[in-house]
Amino acid sequence: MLEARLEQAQLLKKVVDAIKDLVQDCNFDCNDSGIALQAMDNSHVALVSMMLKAESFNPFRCDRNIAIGLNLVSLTKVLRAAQNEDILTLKAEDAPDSLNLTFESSDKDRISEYDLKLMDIDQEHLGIPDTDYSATISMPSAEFKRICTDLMAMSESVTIEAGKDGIKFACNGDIGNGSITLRTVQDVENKENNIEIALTEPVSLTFSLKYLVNFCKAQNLSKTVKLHISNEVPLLVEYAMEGGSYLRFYLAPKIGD
Amino acid sequence: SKQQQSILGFFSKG
Repeated sequence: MLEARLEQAQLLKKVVDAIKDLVQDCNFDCNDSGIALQAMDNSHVALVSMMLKAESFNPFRCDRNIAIGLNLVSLTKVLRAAQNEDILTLKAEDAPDSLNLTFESSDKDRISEYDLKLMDIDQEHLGIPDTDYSATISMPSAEFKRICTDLMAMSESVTIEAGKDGIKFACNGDIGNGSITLRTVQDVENKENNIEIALTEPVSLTFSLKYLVNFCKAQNLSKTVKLHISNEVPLLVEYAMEGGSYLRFYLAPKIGD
Repeated sequence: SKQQQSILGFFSKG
């Protein structure tokens, strides 16, 4: 059986909030290393890969592989009843037809308990190849969100160009064009303001802004975001959480002239 | 113009 206790419900609330507009029905695959989710959006352009490591829970117990088939809209309805600071416990049997959730207020004067019906979801897993990306950019997640939102007002697509002089986000729309160039920032006092660019070769790729703006809903999960880019392969946008947990989004590029 | 690729063109099934 699964028993997983989170000190603060907000972690799960934020993760589900960040992905529920991209994917609807998906399995939470539980085993002794944690809770994983992999799902594509309906148009097969983006892929979500979530890993909530056992270390992010206290305690975490799951002695078998358990697939918890969830509708994220339904899960959101239940999670709305949890306060951010509530202690959240997930429980499920080995072959579950429901997921038990309890929310305990931090001063322990209220316990809410819900059982959510599960679904049988036949989900195909995709093999994601290990990639040595040509460019890895680490930046404040709020900055990335602002760039994507600003450029989406002008265009459907953004071209991300990483070179030795920095990283450029450029778009071309009906009303004109725009670009934002970022250079390396080293803020010793406030490391979360850093912009780090690791480059092995220059890259330039075009992506749909609609999806990038959607990924930015994960901004609350982490103060920084990492973009991993190589020519001709999907972009990886990664939000890291405490305990080695992460939320990753892969986005297929737009290719051609 | 540029064509949106599918993620399935890059990641293998199974």
